[in-house]
Amino acid sequence: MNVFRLTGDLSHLAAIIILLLKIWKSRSCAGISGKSQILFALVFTTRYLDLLTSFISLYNTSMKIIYVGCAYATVYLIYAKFRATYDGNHDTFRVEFLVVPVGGLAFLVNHDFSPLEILWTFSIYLESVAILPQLFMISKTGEAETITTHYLFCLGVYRALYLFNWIWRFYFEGFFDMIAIVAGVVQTILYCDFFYLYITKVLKGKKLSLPA
Amino acid sequence: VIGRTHHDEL
Repeated sequence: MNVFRLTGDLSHLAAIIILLLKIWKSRSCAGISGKSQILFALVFTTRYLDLLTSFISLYNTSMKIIYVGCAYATVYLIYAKFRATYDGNHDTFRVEFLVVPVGGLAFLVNHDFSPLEILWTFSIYLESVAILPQLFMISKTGEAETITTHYLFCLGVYRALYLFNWIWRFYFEGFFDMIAIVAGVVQTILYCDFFYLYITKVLKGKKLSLPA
Repeated sequence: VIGRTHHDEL
């Protein structure tokens, strides 16, 4: 555990909590892509199956349970409790275009051809692109609530911090995981455009709106 | 350590 990994995890946790609270307090999931949230629930489910097979630490286990629990709670709020506020007309990204290729890639490029390892690989690849329905939705509507941009910022910063964590681990532990690193780079790059808008607009007190 | 022997990250 190093400072990048810890702050990355906390940033990830903050993102998840911000989104849950935003929906809960406003009693609305307007502007939130339910498809991205289903993909994240799928990501956590397939990655954390090792909760049943191995114990790393109390920190590791509790964070995994919190992430999975919050992911399903978010999906429940969007598709059940506050379904009336869900903006399905703008949430039109075709997720099969992500899930199918990612599934195929997980079968082809993995560390070990075993069920748990393929599912872990699938979750890593899927996570890297799972935000696309949300970004697509924002590009369609041309705007995002400020609280939604805080969520996206924390979520993007988390993987960027993991990149520094992997550099640290490579130098100090000789640890090197090509699959996680490549997927993490892709994931971070997808947020770059958003980071630019967040820094130049939201942090200066303006609402995030895209030119028509 | 090349690759992943166990999943210690989140």
